[in-house]
Amino acid sequence: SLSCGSNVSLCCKKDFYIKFRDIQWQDWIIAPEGYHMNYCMGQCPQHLAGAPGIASSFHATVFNQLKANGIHTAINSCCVPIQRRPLSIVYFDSTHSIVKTDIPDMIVESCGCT
Amino acid sequence: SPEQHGADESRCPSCGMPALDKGSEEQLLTEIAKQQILSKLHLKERPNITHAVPRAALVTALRKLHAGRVRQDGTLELGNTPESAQTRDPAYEIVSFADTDHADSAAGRGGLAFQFSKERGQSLQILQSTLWLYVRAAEAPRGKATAQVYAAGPGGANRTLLGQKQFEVKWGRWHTFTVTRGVQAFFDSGDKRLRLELECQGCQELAVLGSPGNSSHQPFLVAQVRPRDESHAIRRR
Repeated sequence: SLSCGSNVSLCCKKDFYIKFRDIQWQDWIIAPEGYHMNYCMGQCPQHLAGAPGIASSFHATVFNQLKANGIHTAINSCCVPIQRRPLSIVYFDSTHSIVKTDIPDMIVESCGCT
Repeated sequence: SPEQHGADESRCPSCGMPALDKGSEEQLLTEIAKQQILSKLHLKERPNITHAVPRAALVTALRKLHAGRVRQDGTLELGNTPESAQTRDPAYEIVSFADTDHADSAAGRGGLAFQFSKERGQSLQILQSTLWLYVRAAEAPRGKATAQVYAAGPGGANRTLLGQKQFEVKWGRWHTFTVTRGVQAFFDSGDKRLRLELECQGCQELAVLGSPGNSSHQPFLVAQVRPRDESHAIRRR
């Protein structure tokens, strides 16, 4: 999985971090101090399609069927998250109780082509 | 479509949308992130914090929790709960501080009130719930005491015993009471405020601290909660 740089045009992971202080959310979110959202961007040429990840399941089967039937020229492979991790968050809810929860699949760890 | 990709650098290669300028893109992504967090926490909007919980009370409560480790600089080191990180319906922990300015607390009956926000129609399973109380002796500590925690019904009627504990009287110490059953009954009911009452034999001279002056000893209740998945219920026919 590639990390996006200035000269990377292929499918890669772009780091994107939001500091809760910058959006005035630090008064209700106790921890962490920010959110590493990240996202995927870049090109997915045909030779990269079918890279491991979520592609190795239902989607891969569909795309392989389409390729086998020669319909692939009409379809582009997409650059999508293939690995994500949860975000642990501690915050005040509307009744000023403190809540700690793990939200699954919130942080993009790596990207790949479908 | 394929025509939109390739040489045309002004278009997003992933989705064919027109490219945004850097400022607008950052603004859009921030907005998406905000909406994503609120939606995952089942919140329509960010909670409006009208009064802050005293920092000392917050730090004490978090230090008592196994997962929230407080660093020297006061920030939190967070760890994922292994089980909840893998499931779609994660368990979460709630810490609620006793409402010390509420009439129940002022009544002198050892009354504590806790308020929880409830989502309409959501069924919750209480995995474990513990009441934390800081008890200190007014005079030289001696002997053992027995404390009981009751859930009070509306208007103080129909009290239910939730837990009982015998402990050594010390100068000042935190005590825990398991109140899982009572908290589950509360979440199954339509009430918004959980009222608990304390009784103590052999420890009339003890004080349960909860006044604003003793914010680091403010009583609190911890609950591990999981949304109840009705689809997994087993029925026998």
